[in-house]
Amino acid sequence: MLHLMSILLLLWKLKKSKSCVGISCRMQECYAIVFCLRYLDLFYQFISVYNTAMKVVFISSTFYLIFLMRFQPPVSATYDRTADSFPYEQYLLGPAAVLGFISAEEWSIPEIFWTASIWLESVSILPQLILLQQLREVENLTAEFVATMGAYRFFYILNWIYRYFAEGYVNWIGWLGGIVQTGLYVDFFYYYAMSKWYGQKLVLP
Amino acid sequence: QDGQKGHDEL
Repeated sequence: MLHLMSILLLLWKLKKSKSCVGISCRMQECYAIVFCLRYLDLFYQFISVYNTAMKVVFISSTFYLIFLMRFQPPVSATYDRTADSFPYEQYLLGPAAVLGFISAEEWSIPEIFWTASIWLESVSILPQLILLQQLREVENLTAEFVATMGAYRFFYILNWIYRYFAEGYVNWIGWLGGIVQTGLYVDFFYYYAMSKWYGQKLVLP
Repeated sequence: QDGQKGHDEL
C-alpha cells in the first residue's frame, strides 16, 4: 500500500505542479524493468485477485509516469535529462543481471529474472537519491514520495519476520535485497525525519 | 519449507 501510495503521490505531484523537477525518470525506468522481469508470472501463475491487480497497476502506472516525464508536455518540458543522468545501464543493470544469474536458486528463466529483479529493485532508488543530492532542496511532495518509496521495503522486513515465525517462510534473496534497499534510504530518512521534526524544508547536505 | 516456489509477494 505504501508502494502504491508513493506512485499515486508522484502522479498527483506531476499533475498538480505540471513539472517533474527533482524527479528521476531513470529511477522509474529501473522500476519498469524490475516489474517486467518479476511479473512475468502474470502469464502462467495465479496467486490472488489482489496480487494480479497490484502487478497490473504497478506496471501500467510506472510506464505511464515514464511517458509523462519523457513525452507528454507540459511535464516533459520540465524534464532535465542532464541532471537525471545516472548511468544505471552500466552500473545497475549489468551487476543485477550477473548477480541474478549466480544467486538464482534454480537456473530457470523465471527464477533468474525474479532474482535479478530483486537485486535491481534494491538499488533502483540510486538515480533519485543522486538527483536530489545535486539539487539539495527537496520539495514537500517529492520528499513524501521518496519517503514512502523507501518505507514500503522496511515494512516488508517486519512482515518477513512475522512470516518466518508464523509460517516458517524463508526468502534469503528477498531479505538481503530488502535490507540493502532499506539501508540505502537510512540517510535520506534521517534528513526527512529532521525536517518534519523541525517543520522545515528538507535540505540535503 | 520452500518459500521460494511461487513468489507470492509483490
